[in-house]
Amino acid sequence: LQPAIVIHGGAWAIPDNFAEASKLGVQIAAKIGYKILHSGGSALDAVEAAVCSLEDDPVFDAGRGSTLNEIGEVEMDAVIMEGSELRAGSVAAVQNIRNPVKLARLVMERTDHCVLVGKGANMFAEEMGIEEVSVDSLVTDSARHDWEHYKKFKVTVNEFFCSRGDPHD
Amino acid sequence: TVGAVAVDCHGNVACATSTGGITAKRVGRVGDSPIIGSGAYCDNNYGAASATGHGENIMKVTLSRHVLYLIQQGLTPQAAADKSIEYMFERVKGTGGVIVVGNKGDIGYNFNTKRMAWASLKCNTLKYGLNPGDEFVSDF
Repeated sequence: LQPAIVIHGGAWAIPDNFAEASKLGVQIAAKIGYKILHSGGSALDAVEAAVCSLEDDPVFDAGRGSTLNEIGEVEMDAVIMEGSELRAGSVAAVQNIRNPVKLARLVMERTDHCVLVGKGANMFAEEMGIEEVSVDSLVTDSARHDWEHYKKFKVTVNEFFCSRGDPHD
Repeated sequence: TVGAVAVDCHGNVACATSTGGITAKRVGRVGDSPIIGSGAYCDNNYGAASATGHGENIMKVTLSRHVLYLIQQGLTPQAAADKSIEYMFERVKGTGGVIVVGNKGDIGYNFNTKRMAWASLKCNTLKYGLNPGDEFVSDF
């Protein structure tokens, strides 16, 4: 069987100044994952490595490119799943870690659970020895500018996205 | 939001999705990404899917599981991607995108937003795009 990988970097009204970097970022992630597959590696390792690459790229809304919530904090979500035994792991509203997808995989492989959220997810990350990082290292100037715009004009999330016609995570 | 789906040379499939949320979202609000069956789902019997878009609407139709259901009904991964996005819009006016790989390595993707960055790699052929209708091809 010929291995294959597909990547996405989010569906929304990607602005022109993000366009080229977005196209490049998904190509890099696809190549990283495909190299693993081509050398006989597993689909699970391939998708984890590809998503880590996207989380590390500040052009994408994940990991280093995350947004700020209404009180100026970062809350990230991730899931990973494999298709042989339908094992899955996910984390939600986790804070101050660089690669949530890695933590999701640890939930899948090191616990009897499928989902850990919030404080519990962060406690598990600490237990697993995952380094805590600062909010500043996860948020770009662009994301901070967007957040300040919301706070200044008190636009709700739905109002803003519905007016642009491109609601998205 | 970002995501990946893959099938390896042993026929095992996997999927992953990760997101940094929406600017100024309510504290504790969680979208589709970490919800198994919504943000991602896979099964070696059919394939793997990862979703992106308006989380609340994706959850209402359990988009990724819906893609695999359509493959189970006999659709190709591309047709399943097309139909699932169409279904989400028809039922809840949802917007977003999905990427799919079948358990035999067939690829599919679709989106009804203005843009979605995507890329695929199979048989050393890299394909990628951003706007509707884009499909740039290069050798890897």
